[in-house]
Amino acid sequence: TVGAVALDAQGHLAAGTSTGGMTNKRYGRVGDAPIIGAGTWADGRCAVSATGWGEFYIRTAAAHEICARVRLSGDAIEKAADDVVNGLIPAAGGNGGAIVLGADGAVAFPFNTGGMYRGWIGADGEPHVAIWR
Amino acid sequence: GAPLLVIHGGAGVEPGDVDAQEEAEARAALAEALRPGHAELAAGRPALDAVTAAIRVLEDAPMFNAGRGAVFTHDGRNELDTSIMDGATGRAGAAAGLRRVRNPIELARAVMERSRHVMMIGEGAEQFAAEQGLALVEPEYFRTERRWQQLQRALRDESQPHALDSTAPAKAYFG
Repeated sequence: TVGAVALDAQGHLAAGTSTGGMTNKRYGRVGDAPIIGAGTWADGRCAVSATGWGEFYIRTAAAHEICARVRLSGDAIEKAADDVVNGLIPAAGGNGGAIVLGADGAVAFPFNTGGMYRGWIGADGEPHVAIWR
Repeated sequence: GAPLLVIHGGAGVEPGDVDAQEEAEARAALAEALRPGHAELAAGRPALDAVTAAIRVLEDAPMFNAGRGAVFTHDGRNELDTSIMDGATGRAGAAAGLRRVRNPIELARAVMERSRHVMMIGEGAEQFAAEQGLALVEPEYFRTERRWQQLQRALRDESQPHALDSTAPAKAYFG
């Protein structure tokens, strides 16, 4: 799965996700990536693209849940992202990760697998890339 | 207030899953995906353009599970899913079960911007993609030998006793 979240000069956010799904999947199984609110969400405060065991991201409406906590509870981006990806989803039995971006420029990369391919680029125009913890 | 772009190429990779060359290629592809997205933002264009530009590069990169390099289904096919959302307006677009759309993220955006709908699937989605002039490819375009071998291993594993435990997560689930 791949994804991106962006904050533009007008302060607007967007999110997108694209995937080939699960190896050896059958029955037309569909995961969270194309489901708005599960694998992808963006509103005025928060944008999310998720990657992981899709059934659990669907059950928890993970991407929307992160942004809902920011909007309704006033949680910081980092706390909302960590509580959902490293709390709610593992408690349900799933794992994976997400990238989360706030309208204030706050960024979170929570994940609970060995690694997650991730990168970011900001005002300096220099790409930054990481894989492992 | 500065524009910012963040991307991911999937979770689930473990130390030892990739050798030094594969890791270097993945890092280079991630960096390559950031540049066109950042160029959109630097030019004052909307976040949607940056997201689309970055994901298009990642879909074309064979080391990630999206577009070219996608994992195989049980039947030996590639089925692609995608979605996009604009935080400024609440508009959204998605498509699933694609087999011929070269860059699925472009179809998600077309669904959002050029239809009354949010989600399309399968042959209908591909018909819409064709009508919108999006690039279609033969299904073989998405195939990589590494993903094909992953499917063969998964099929072999399926015959093992632990396969009966449907709750057991597998690394292959994430591609």
